[in-house]
Amino acid sequence: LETLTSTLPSASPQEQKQMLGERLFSLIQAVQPTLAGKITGMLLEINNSELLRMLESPEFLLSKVDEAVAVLQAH
Amino acid sequence: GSSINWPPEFHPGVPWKGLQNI
Repeated sequence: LETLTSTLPSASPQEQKQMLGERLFSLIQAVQPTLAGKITGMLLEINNSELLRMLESPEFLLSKVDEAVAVLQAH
Repeated sequence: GSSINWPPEFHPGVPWKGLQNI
C-alpha cells in the first residue's frame, strides 16, 4: 500500500484507477468471487482518497462491498 | 439511455474503461 500511495500521485487518472482497481479486486474477490468485477467497477466511481481509505481499512471496504452488492441486486 | 451495461466490470490485468465517459 505504501508503494501505491507513493506511485499514485505521478500516475494519470486512468492509471490511478487501474492501480486502485487491481488492489480492490484482489481483496473483493476473496469475499465476493462472482461479483468482484462489477463491485470493483462500481467502487472505482468513488474518488481516489476514499478508495485509499478502503484499502487501509478492511472493515470500511467490507461495508462498501455490502452496499455495492445491495445496489447490484436491486439493479 | 440504457443502464443495462452498468456497472462497468473490472478485469484484473485489463485496462479499465470506466473513465471513458468522464
